[in-house]
Amino acid sequence: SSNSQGNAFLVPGATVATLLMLGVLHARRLYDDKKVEEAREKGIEFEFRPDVKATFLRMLPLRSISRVWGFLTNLEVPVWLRPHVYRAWARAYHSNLEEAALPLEEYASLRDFFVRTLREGCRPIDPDPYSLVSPVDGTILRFGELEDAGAMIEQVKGFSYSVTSLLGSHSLLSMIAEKNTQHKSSNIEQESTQREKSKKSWWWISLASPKVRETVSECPMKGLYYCVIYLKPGDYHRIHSPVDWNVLVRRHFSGRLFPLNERATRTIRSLYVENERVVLEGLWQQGFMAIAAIGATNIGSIELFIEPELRTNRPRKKLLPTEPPEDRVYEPEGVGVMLKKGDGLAAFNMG
Amino acid sequence: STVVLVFQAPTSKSPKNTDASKFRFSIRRGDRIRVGQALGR
Repeated sequence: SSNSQGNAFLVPGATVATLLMLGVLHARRLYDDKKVEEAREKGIEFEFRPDVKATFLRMLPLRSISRVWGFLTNLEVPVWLRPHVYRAWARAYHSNLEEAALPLEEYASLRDFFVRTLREGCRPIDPDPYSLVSPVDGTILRFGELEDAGAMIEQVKGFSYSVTSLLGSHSLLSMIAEKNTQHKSSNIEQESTQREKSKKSWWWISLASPKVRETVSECPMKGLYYCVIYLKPGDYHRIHSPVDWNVLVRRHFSGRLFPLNERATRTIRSLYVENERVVLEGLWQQGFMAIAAIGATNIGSIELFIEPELRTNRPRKKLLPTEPPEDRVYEPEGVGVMLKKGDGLAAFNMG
Repeated sequence: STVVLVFQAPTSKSPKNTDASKFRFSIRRGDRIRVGQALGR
């Protein structure tokens, strides 16, 4: 009987101990985040510093965890429970429920709620024809001008990644950079050998079209700019078009699914060039334009409204950490898909 | 999740462009931004 009494206390004891431990870890996490927030307000920036947790994350089956999360959040919530679940989510992640386009009962699952649209007029598009607008809601992490296509973007102080590793080595950008050098040296035979060498590659074909070539040649000497925007879990997660532009190609990197929060950017190297991401490249009136949508463990899915059949966060067939990216050229070649400033373009989703 | 924009725009480095046509950001690091708000002009 003492044995069975011992067992009777085992389960509740273990449960209480686990909850206590999780509580302590969460408190510690809140304390760390508060410290980072205070430091940021003082203008102090933490340097890049890998830690044990980052190494540990590399061993975890993050893609499976992400897919299980997607399965759970896709489960249908009973209608009577929906307002309570979505209000709890909104409270935890500071979402603004007033802006949701539909009554809360209409969202069948947390995943449906997460990718909600907003009521008409909630996001007015800046009317200035010379403005470039934000494609998402979020926090500005970094922005600036780059020397050239080979330039580096700082992930955090002390660690940078190259634009070509983010967009891919076959990026239209590298071709424009080449044309810039050709334009400078205006060496004609170099251009014809270039055509021979890369007759097959898509961007040479797409550049054959007059519209694209005139856009590229009209702006021989432009600056190259970038902007990095972080979306918190409670933010509106649809992506809109920043300008009027033609989307010529989509490039999908299956990659990894590390978390993308503030701590991860300080401790995991090459985060943005290792994680699963979808890159859209094309041309606007000033030249090259690209948007890279980068997934994370909890938000591993990227849905394109211009290519609904694209699936991301697929179960990994091979254990290759980095498969080559998969390109798709949008028809008609050289013109692609035309989007107006503010048009809905894509959406992140959970799992 | 994170979105990275990379784009060409007029810069004051090229001889043809006057400073007036150089692209300028209208944001600061750490700013909260919403869809449709200008990042620069």
